[in-house]
Amino acid sequence: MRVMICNQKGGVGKTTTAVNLGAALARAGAGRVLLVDLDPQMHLTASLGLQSEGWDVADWLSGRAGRPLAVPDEPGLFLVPGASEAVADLPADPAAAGFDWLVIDAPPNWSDAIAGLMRGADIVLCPLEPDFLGLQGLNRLLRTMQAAGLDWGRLRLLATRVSDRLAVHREVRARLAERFGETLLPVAIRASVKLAEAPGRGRTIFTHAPASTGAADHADLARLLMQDGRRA
Amino acid sequence: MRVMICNQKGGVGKTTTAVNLGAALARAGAGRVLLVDLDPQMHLTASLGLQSEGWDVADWLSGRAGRPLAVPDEPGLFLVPGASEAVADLPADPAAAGFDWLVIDAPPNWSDAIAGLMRGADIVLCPLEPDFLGLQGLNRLLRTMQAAGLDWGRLRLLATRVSDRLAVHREVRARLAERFGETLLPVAIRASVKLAEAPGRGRTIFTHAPASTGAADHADLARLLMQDGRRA
Ligand SMILES: Nc1ncnc2c1ncn2[C@@H]1O[C@H](COP(=O)(O)OP(=O)(O)OP(=O)(O)O)[C@@H](O)[C@H]1O
Ligand SMILES: Nc1ncnc2c1ncn2[C@@H]1O[C@H](COP(=O)(O)OP(=O)(O)OP(=O)(O)O)[C@@H](O)[C@H]1O
Ligand SMILES: [Mg+2]
Ligand SMILES: [Mg+2]
Repeated sequence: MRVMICNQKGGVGKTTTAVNLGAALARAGAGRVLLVDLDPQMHLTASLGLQSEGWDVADWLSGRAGRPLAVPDEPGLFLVPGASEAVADLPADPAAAGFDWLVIDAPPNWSDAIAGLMRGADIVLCPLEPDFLGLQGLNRLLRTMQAAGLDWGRLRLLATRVSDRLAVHREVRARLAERFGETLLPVAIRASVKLAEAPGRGRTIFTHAPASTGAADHADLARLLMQDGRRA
Repeated sequence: MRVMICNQKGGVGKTTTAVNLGAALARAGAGRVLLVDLDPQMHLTASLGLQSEGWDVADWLSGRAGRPLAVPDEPGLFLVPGASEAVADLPADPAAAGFDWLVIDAPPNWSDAIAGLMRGADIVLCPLEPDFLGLQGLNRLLRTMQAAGLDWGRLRLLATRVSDRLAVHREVRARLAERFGETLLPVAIRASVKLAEAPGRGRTIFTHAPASTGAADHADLARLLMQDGRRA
């Protein structure tokens, strides 16, 4: 199963979702999980306290053999580290042999490489903050996907940094549910400072704060996508 | 005075700062203020409930004459609306005749146009969320500026979405103050849902929630930059 996490709107929780969904899938027994850091910011790699030892995402996309990094304290979770130059095109069908799940983190923009990886994905996961600028970002993503000939059939929307006591969050989530139906995932990621602390310690939410809402929400997300995957 | 708001890290509050700083400057009697939407997402334009009537930022940068839009309910505040295609280069010294302040909102990436506008700016304002990924984003921006031969002398850091009850926010702000001294502005923008609501009504924080912390913080920011400007 290939999950492409993307949204050209910045700061919506793409990296936070990639790290913690990957760990949740491996911990739920979904098999071997490969995280891929497609963002030249390399925040997915930094969040795990890792760095490339020579072989990185540019090699992986070009089909050059190499070894993903094992993520400490997360059995079954591996990483293709990021490269500081943006990867322009998608030369080959990137290798995922030996892995059951692929979770790709993208930068906050649009490119042919992103469109290509979306085309090959089983699930296109779009995190968004449920407010006005979040909706603007989503509308632009949908237009861009349409212009690139990508259908929305495998698109799944994930509300992030959610505080249900905020009227704007409740209102926007209700509007998303009305407009998108099952495309809006029934699981949301609540705002939790533990999620913002974990990358500072190079850990996933499961080793930093296993009893937090952040851990529960990402575990729920993994279970949901594992069911979704069987249906796909 | 030209203020360039940028940070290639996404979702740090660039657009939120541009709209409300611009309005605060005009309301504080700083003169005529021109907002410029350099982001192809066009969120600055959408936040004010406006849209381009033909003339946009691509025309402005190429020196083609045109009329900025007057922002309703904000006397003295005008907008150069965004263009949906990214502006690649910086052909001419963009016109600011007749305006006392220029406030430019940039997309979450790096380009020659952004580097060029930074070079011509009196203040380079970098909003950031005071947590680990926020710091990572800042380190990358500093490296990118250095590689482009841009000095940090006019750089000002603005902590955004701040909740002082969070240890990570207190710790990171203390580290920023220690490392950057006066480059870190003594004013911060506190987390406030009113700031996330305002763009949904096409209004600035001053007409949406004049008594909110969001309004007070942006007014403080404007006063501070007006003093900074005199010293510059
Ligand atoms: N549920 C959450 N609760 C609290 N903080 C969060 C949550 N999700 C993300 N954050 C914080 O919000 C900021 C943005 O998240 P993140 O960097 O994961 O977004 P992104 O979409 O990957 O950003 P970019 O567009 O720059 O790649 C980070 O500082 C992160 O720690
Ligand atoms: N101080 C604040 N309190 C609460 N919400 C905020 C605050 N500042 C910004 N936001 C919200 O956080 C999100 C990100 O802010 P904004 O879009 O202004 O950032 P940006 O840096 O311009 O993003 P991009 O990188 O996509 O251009 C928006 O949904 C906005 O409404
Ligand atoms: Mg990211
Ligand atoms: Mg913006």
